[in-house]
Amino acid sequence: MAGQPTIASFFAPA
Amino acid sequence: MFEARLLQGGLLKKVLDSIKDIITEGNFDCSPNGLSLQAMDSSHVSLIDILLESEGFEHYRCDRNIPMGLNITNLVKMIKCAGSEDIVTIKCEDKPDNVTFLFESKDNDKISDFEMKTMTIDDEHLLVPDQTYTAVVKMPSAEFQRLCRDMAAIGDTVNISVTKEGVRFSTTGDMGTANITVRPNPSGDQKEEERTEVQITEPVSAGFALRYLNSFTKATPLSPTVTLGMVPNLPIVVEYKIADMGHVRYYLAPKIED
Repeated sequence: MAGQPTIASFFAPA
Repeated sequence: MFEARLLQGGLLKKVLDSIKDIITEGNFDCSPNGLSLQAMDSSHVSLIDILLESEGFEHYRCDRNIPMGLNITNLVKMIKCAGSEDIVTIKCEDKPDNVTFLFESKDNDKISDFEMKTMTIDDEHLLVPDQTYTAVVKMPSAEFQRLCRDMAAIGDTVNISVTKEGVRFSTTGDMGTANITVRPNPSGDQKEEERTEVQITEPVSAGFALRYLNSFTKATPLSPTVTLGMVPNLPIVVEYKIADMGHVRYYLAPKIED
């Protein structure tokens, strides 16, 4: 099974 | 104040159709450059990025940056009241409590105005870096839509592998497996929007949730082509360009092997 990370774990807050 | 007049009101309906299944509210940012929106789905797995450039409007006036927080479900209900050929004008004050939508029929024989309450939305903006994609695939949007739908009938996650030979979409579910390979075909007699083009610097492969990719394909009526951009271990971007106007882009985090 593969986990689903959030998008915020790839892009920094603006 | 903000005032924008769009000759193709039907475009607004298509833009809303492309996001209404993913987000329920969002801040439309009005700026001198255009109308934009950035919003995450409720699970914060994907990010929507919309830009409607000021040049694409017949008339556009924006004196300062105005965040226009709107409930998307209600916005869809209001915009549905416009005819698909209507001219739509969006108006609000600098610190709006309400936004006015004015619909004019093409023959100018019917004018309607709707006022909608704004809401304060405290959302987190993310910085999407300008990056060079390791693999870029441009393909007919209808074909991508069909492919995502077919894959979702078999499994929940699709593995997308791009090599210079083409793009391979694979999925596995309880009933079995499915693989679809789309090959680049830039040399035939096809029109540009019917071609599949692949540009890569190195092969890339990653898994993505089909539920989200399927939602993204609701943007298909906006553009005859879709562009997928991939970088190893980073979100995929699925971009629908809106002619002379801007884009709807979706970013989706890849699945990570445990």
